[in-house]
Amino acid sequence: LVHAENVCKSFRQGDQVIQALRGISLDIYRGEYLSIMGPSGSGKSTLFNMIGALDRPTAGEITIQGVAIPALASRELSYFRCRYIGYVFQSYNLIPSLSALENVSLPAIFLGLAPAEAQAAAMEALEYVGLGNRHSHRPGELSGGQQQRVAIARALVNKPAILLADEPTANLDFNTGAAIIKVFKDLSVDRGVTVISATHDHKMLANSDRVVWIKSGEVERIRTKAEL
Amino acid sequence: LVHAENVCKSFRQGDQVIQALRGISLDIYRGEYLSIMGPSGSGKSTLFNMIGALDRPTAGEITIQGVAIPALASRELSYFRCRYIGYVFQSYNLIPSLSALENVSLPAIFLGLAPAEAQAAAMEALEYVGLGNRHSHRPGELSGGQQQRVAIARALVNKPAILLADEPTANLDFNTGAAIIKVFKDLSVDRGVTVISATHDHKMLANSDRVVWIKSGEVERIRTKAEL
Ligand SMILES: Nc1ncnc2c1ncn2[C@@H]1O[C@H](COP(=O)(O)OP(=O)(O)OP(=O)(O)O)[C@@H](O)[C@H]1O
Ligand SMILES: Nc1ncnc2c1ncn2[C@@H]1O[C@H](COP(=O)(O)OP(=O)(O)OP(=O)(O)O)[C@@H](O)[C@H]1O
Ligand SMILES: [Mg+2]
Ligand SMILES: [Mg+2]
Repeated sequence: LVHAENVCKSFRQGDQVIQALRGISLDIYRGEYLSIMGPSGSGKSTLFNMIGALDRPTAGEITIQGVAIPALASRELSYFRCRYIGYVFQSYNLIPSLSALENVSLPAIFLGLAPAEAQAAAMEALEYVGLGNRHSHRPGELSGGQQQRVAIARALVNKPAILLADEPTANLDFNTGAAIIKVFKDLSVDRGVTVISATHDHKMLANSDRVVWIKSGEVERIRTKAEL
Repeated sequence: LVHAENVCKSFRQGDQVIQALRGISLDIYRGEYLSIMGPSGSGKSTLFNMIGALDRPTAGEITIQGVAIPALASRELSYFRCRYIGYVFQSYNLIPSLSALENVSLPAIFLGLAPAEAQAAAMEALEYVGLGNRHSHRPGELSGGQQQRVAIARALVNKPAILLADEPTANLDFNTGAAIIKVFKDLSVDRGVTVISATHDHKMLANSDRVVWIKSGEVERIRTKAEL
């Protein structure tokens, strides 16, 4: 489904150049559950931004279903992302002035659903992550882990083909984290959603079809579940 | 050092009342390393806000060294917090427009140090967490775990008597997290700093003198290291 070919990304700050990605080549198959692990600063979120078409590589190529994502026009790209990819950002990126329900409704509204339909879909997603009773609260009125779950609900509301989850259980206790991992696994097994998750959470390993370890912007090794 | 007596905290939103803390009573001793664990939404950050004098209890009392914190005048309170308590917030609360060095310098400047002294102390703290070479970068130019470590450096810059760390290793990989836990342990053992850390990270248990489990706003149980 996703093909990365020698993807590089550099950031330049004055005289300093940070090589965040140094030639990542990787194929990600439809319906698989792939975990990406690696030390802090190794390039996981940067790679996510590439796959999710939120940023452009400095060099190399990313295609999703054979389509070179940067080649899409801006409006097409926004629609494509909203329709097919659910994002759980590492910092959640919730809108502070909106309630949980309004935050989760946004992708559905952007996709063209009527407000009542968008709200119904958002409520369903919030209940799925155990936060239906907190729908009227703004992010500042929710715990860290509750905010994280709102971000997860938002990623699920449009029933995406690809779920990009950046450290989705970082602020969750063991049981709440395990419940979320199960949600992801069920999406992968039952609905064929391709789950790609950056994580430091070793609970993810048992549920992954493959695990990719990244170090200093390069693929260090890839293991299938059988090999773990 | 810290005495909490039947501390309650409620949040009211329209018709809904959330009882975040339901009568927490707890003594925290000088120089100990105390971990607070509990499910998402159980009240850990809320309790931190009480101990750290960032919010007031609805009922009950908090004292630090016998001083009832809410009784202090505002300017005294700000100075007390800045001088004695280092905070690592769950959402880091870094200022996006400032560099890592400027963020970490702020508490030292607020305490009255000259800018050059504040910068030197900030650089030392950044190097201590392995980020001296990234001092000129703003939070948006750092990875999630790197931002977390900047927040930790900021908490350490004034060499606090109490370190309040809310989920300080949530976004760190195993090795980076273990290195930070060691920093905290060394502060506790070598310098008598009282370390109070909310965490979902089981690596913390081996290093804690005591662990308090919180559930639905109440102390569920407390165990010493020997009892674990
Ligand atoms: N906008 C930027 N400008 C400069 N450097 C950046 C920028 N974004 C990321 N970097 C750097 O690129 C490297 C990779 O960052 P990335 O966020 O991908 O790491 P990560 O693996 O997600 O880390 P973590 O586990 O801490 O979240 C890091 O050294 C980071 O500081
Ligand atoms: N400002 C607020 N208004 C309303 N409810 C709040 C507010 N702050 C916290 N709460 C609620 O109080 C409860 C306790 O929140 P708290 O942030 O202390 O939990 P926590 O144990 O830190 O959770 P996590 O592990 O997810 O960070 C939660 O149900 C939360 O939604
Ligand atoms: Mg990251
Ligand atoms: Mg919390």
